[in-house]
Amino acid sequence: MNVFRLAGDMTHLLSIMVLLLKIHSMKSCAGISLKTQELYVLVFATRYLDIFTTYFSFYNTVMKIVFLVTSFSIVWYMRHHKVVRQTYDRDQDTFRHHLLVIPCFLLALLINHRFTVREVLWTFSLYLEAVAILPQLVLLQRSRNIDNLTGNYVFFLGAYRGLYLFNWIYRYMAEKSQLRWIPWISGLVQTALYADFFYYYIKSWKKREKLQLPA
Amino acid sequence: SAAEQPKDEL
Repeated sequence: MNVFRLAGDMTHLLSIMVLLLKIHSMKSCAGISLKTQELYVLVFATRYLDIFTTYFSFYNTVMKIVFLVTSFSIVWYMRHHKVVRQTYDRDQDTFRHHLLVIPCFLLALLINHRFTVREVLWTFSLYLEAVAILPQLVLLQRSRNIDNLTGNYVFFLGAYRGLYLFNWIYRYMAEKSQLRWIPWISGLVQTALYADFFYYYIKSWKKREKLQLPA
Repeated sequence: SAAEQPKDEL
């Protein structure tokens, strides 16, 4: 495993820890899109179907379990925890996320590496992950008040896939890995969707001002 | 048919 891949995974883990910290310590999910969190549950559930059938490494298995358990528990907190769920911005989080699931699934049926259940679902998870942040970005844009934990959560989440891009370049060059267009293009789209957010995040950080996205 | 894509990433 190269340094970009490890840094990417750690950033991903960090983003989830930041979100859990917000939920646990502030007992709040204000500014967090339940729609995006539900999409991540679907992403991990369809990608990690091989968890009990294919063993890569201890690291790999543990990380998969962590991503599955944390994504499920975040959704549980937002829907059912008696304090946390009252802080959910239901009226602002109106993105129709089902409209992302269907086209991603159709695309995975059409464009995949091999037409098997496992390969199509894995491909679907990559396409869906690329766009899963959209409800969250829309909610951020509607929020007048973005707290630091929410801003950092989205920043780390975006940085994770950006680091994976470097990992793929490294693997292609150094390890002579095969061409992997599906994850590469999905990852590129995923990172590009954050460009606008990154711009305002870094700008506010430099000026030491509170993060606010233009409507 | 093509081989499965490697899935050693997260």
